[in-house]
This record gives sequence, C-alpha cells and structure tokens, in this order.
Amino acid sequence: SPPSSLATLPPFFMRGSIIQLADGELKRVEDLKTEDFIQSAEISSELKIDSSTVERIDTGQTPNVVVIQFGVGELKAQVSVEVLMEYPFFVFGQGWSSCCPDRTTRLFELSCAKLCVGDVCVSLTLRSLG
Amino acid sequence: NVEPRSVPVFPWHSLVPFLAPTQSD
Repeated sequence: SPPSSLATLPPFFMRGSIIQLADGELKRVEDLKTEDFIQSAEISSELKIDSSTVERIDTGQTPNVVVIQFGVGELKAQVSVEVLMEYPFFVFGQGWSSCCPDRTTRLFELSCAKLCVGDVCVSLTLRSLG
Repeated sequence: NVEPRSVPVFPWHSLVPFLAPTQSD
C-alpha cells in the first residue's frame, strides 16, 4: 500500500511550543518525556499508545523525503509513512529523533537524535481498533 | 488597552503520528 504522507512540517515541533497533556498540564515540546505520552494515552478514552519499530528507511521520490516503514504494535502490522527527513518522531526512552537531526535542530531548534532502524517510536492507534 | 498575546497551545496527541495498523482480515 502507498505510504501515507506527513509532508508538511507542523509548527508545534518548534522549540518552546506549548503542549497540553491529557491531564491539562502544559509543557514545552523539548521537555516532553516518554511518561508524558504514556500517561496522556492512559487518560484518553479514544487513543492508545502503540510501539512502532522502525524497520526500513528508504530515500523518497522527492528531495529531502524519506519513506519510513514501521512495524506497529505487537503484531508488527506494516505501515509506511513518507516524511521530510527532518520530521521528528519520539523514540521510547530516548526522545525526539529524526532521519536528519542536523536539519531538525537547525529548523526547529529542537535537540534530536538520529532515527535508526530498530528504534521504537511512540505512535497512537484508536482504542476501538484493538 | 493591550490585549494579551495568545500563545498557541497544542494537544499532546498532535505530536504523535497516527499509525493505524491495516486490518489483515
């Protein structure tokens, strides 16, 4: 199936952006921890946290675009997304990571690690799907 | 009168990609 596209860069990855957790607490995007996502999902009635393991990272059809294939959840359902190489994902226990951390840091001033095959990213699914 | 500048607040879930596993059956 064709990859879903996350080809835009949302404003909330900019350092200093204010993020509201599910319990109402406000945090800056650069201060978020794995626990913030886990606890917010626990409160949510609609969303649950899933682990998405990076299985492949391929160069996309257009410049600066990569196609990342994830194995989602316990069943490792195959999902691929097409993203700009600086698009950050939150890796469990590690924090923000992208395929090109230098660009992410330059564009968003967001400290970032290199996203690698085998990294386990925070993702969401609908509770009703489980 | 100076109106306070509103700071955008983003919900936590907007930061996380929504990866719905494909239903195999």
